[in-house]
Amino acid sequence: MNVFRLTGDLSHLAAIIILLLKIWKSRSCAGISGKSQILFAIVFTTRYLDLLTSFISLYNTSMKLIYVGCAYATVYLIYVKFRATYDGNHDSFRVEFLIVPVGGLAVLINHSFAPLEILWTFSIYLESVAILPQLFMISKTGEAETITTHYLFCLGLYRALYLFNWVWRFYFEGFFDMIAIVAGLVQTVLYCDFFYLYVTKVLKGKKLSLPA
Amino acid sequence: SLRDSAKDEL
Repeated sequence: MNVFRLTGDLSHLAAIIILLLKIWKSRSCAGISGKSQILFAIVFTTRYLDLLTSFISLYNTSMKLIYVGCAYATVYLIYVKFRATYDGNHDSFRVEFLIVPVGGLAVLINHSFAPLEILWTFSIYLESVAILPQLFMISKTGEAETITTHYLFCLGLYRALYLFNWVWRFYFEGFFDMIAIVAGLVQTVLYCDFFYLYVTKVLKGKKLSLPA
Repeated sequence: SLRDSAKDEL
């Protein structure tokens, strides 16, 4: 464990909690892409099946359970409890255009052809594009609530911090995982446009609205 | 293995 991975995990946890609290307290999921949340639930489910097969540490197990639990709770709030506030018209990204190519890529490019490994690889590739429906929805509505921008900032920051974690692990442990690194780079690059708007607008107290 | 040590990441 290193400072980048720990702050990355905490940033990820913060994002998940911010979103869950935003929906729960405002009793509304307006502006939130339910499709992205479904993709995140799939990401955690396919990645954390090793909860059933191996124990790494209390931290590892508890964080995984929190992530999976919050992901499903968020999907439940969006599609069941507060479904009346779900903005389906603007959440129109065709997720099959993500899942099919990612599934194919996971079968073609992986570290080994074992089921858990293929699922882990699928999860890594899917996570790198899972935010696209959310970013697409914001581009369609032309704006985002400030709390939603804080959620996205923490979510984007987490994988950026993981990139530093991988530099650290390569330098000090000689460890690197090309699949995770390339997917993490793609994932972080997808946030660059948002990061620019967040820093130049939201941090100056303005509302995030498009076109910039 | 190299892969296993990746698995300790979330």
